[in-house]
Amino acid sequence: RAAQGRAYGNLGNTHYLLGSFMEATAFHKERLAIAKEFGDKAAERRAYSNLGNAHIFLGRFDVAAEYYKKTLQLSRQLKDQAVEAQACYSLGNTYTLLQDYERAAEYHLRHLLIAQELADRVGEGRACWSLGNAYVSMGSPAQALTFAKKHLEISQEIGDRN
Amino acid sequence: GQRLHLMQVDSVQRWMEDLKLMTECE
Repeated sequence: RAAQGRAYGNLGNTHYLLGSFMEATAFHKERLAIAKEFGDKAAERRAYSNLGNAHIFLGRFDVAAEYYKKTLQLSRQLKDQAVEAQACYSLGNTYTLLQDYERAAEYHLRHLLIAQELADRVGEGRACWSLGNAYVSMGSPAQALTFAKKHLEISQEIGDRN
Repeated sequence: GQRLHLMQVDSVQRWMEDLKLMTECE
């Protein structure tokens, strides 16, 4: 049964990489059920991330957000800050797709704080870029400028000419 | 409005490009 869970996960990933998102979703749901059966929180967390990602490409941003929230919740339980940061970043982007810029900014800010804590300059730069965009959309150009400047500073530091 | 929308899409599109190849392996 445990091997079956891993096989479902691998099949889900393979369909995802082939761009078959419906099939990927079906396999990841099976994987999720087995992870729950075993109380395997790490596998459950992975399944939620994979399900969130697949729903982005199915255009179901609302469903993706719910899966990413489950990922976030479990990453905190598992005390995995890198995954927590990634979940916040995914949620920020998902709420941008849902055009809920305030909530997007909330998650991008949470991502920024964790990236700073982890001294992840690349992550910090991405968070600043996203926050600049969110504040522009919210009609707050002064705050957007602060983050755009920070984004420039970090990009120069890490040599990201793009 | 259109310009703002394009700016918005830029950072999200970059994320989606990365996401396409992002799988949580077993």
